[in-house]
Amino acid sequence: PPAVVAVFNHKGGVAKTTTATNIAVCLAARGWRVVLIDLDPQGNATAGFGHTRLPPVGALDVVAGRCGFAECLLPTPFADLRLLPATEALRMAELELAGDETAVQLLRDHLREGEAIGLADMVVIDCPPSFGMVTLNALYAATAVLLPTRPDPYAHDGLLNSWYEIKRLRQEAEADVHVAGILLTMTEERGPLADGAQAIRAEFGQQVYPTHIPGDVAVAEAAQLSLPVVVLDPDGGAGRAYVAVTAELLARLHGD
Amino acid sequence: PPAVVAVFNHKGGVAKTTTATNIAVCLAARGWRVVLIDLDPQGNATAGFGHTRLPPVGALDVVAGRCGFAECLLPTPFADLRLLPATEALRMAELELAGDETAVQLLRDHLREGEAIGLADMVVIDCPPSFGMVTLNALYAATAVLLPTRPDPYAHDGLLNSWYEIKRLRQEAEADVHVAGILLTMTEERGPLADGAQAIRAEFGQQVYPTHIPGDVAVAEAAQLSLPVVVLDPDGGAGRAYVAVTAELLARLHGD
Ligand SMILES: Nc1ncnc2c1ncn2[C@@H]1O[C@H](COP(=O)(O)OP(=O)(O)OP(=O)(O)O)[C@@H](O)[C@H]1O
Ligand SMILES: Nc1ncnc2c1ncn2[C@@H]1O[C@H](COP(=O)(O)OP(=O)(O)OP(=O)(O)O)[C@@H](O)[C@H]1O
Ligand SMILES: [Mg+2]
Ligand SMILES: [Mg+2]
Repeated sequence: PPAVVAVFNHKGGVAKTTTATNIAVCLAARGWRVVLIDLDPQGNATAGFGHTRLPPVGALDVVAGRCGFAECLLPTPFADLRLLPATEALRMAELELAGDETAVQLLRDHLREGEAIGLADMVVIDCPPSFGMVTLNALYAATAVLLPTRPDPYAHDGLLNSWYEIKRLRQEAEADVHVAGILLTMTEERGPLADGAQAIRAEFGQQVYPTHIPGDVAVAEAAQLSLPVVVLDPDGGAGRAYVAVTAELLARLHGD
Repeated sequence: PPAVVAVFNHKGGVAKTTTATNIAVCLAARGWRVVLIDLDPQGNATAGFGHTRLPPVGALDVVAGRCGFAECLLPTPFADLRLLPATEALRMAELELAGDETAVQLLRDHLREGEAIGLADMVVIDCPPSFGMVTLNALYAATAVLLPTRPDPYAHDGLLNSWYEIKRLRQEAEADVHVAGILLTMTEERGPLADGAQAIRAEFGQQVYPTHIPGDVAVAEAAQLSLPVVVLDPDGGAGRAYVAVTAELLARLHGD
């Protein structure tokens, strides 16, 4: 089955979507057959590939068994990268999946036993900033979770919460997802964000990727053009950093 | 009953908590008896008043009827400002409240008919970055909703989604909450964020507050010290702006 990387942090606005999208593009550029799954009802990753309206069928339909994995995949402008899009229906997913203990494993069953096996080498999942049934589906399906965090005080709290939530899943619910590192995003050279970055490195040591993603105006410029920043400005701060982080992620996944 | 202002945007990381906290402090400084309600399971507003651990009883207990409004309120360092804190239990609130159509009105009943009437002139609610039962409780209870948004492409999408979700609530569900304006946050003078701000002003006109909240390093410095930025640096960019926006909000609430 494919390696499945969930990109998660309970805190909002820490660059989960920016990270998931750019890493998926970089993995595909290296020749891996990649599927990016957008599990966020906001649909930013789906919009990031030019879909101004969310498609009628997508990720929740696969999770709920209404549609096969292969038939819901959309092509992207990048060879070897396909998208399982967010849909409007994701907004009601928490209610649709509530109350059914087994519903947390739906996506896992599709990715680990179903059709996905022949279709992709790597799956990247963009998670919403919440910790409900949708995120649980991602974390049960994932073999690894990447925790992006902006080094500010609230996001630092969010990182700690997310870290403990994942530990609890592994211990109590026998989920096998392991943390594939902490990625510092939107960092600055000086000031409170630089202090925050140092504090997180001191606290989490090797878990933090050596490469951080600097604040870079090209990220918003790229989003305006529905392009990943690694494509719009590969030699810029964020572009180069995402290329380097993809290599570091692969090294961690393969246990180097 | 008190005026109830929900601070909401489905998009994560747009300064909902920073805005709710600073406006609550400014309103209290003007002599209004204010209660800040933290409905976000992340508990950033609660941590923002120095609570390193979430208290055992709080907002969800009031919503679910397990605790009276008055007995759950915590004092803050600011006279006339009290906090109804987030608790760990909020993490399971979506599941606890799911499946019960009437559960969306629980907070509204407490704020409009219950004890809150004698206790506060203004209530400010910090919402999570999601659109489930917890946020619905806030929007049904609110008389007005303030929509903070960072002028970047994803948050612009989030603003449009949030705007339509509120319109739909008013039309289909007879909620009486009205939009009390759009607040541009973390803005810049030039570049894509300045372009985004201009686009939002062109699209929403008078709905957008004349004052915007500039990007200001003092916001993260203040969060590190568990202080609102209007207290740490009242003469700085964000500090002055939040004071001005509070006056603009009051003018909109009183229909000037
Ligand atoms: N390296 C960067 N430099 C500058 N801005 C950035 C960077 N990374 C992300 N951003 C900006 O920060 C905002 C938040 O990023 P993004 O939407 O990817 O975060 P998220 O964690 O997915 O948010 P949500 O919690 O709402 O899903 C984006 O609008 C983006 O423009
Ligand atoms: N005017 C500003 N200047 C600089 N940074 C800011 C400003 N306002 C907010 N921030 C930073 O942006 C981050 C996000 O703000 P905040 O946590 O208030 O947003 P939020 O919408 O409440 O996020 P969530 O969706 O996770 O609840 C904070 O860590 C804060 O440091
Ligand atoms: Mg996102
Ligand atoms: Mg918040």
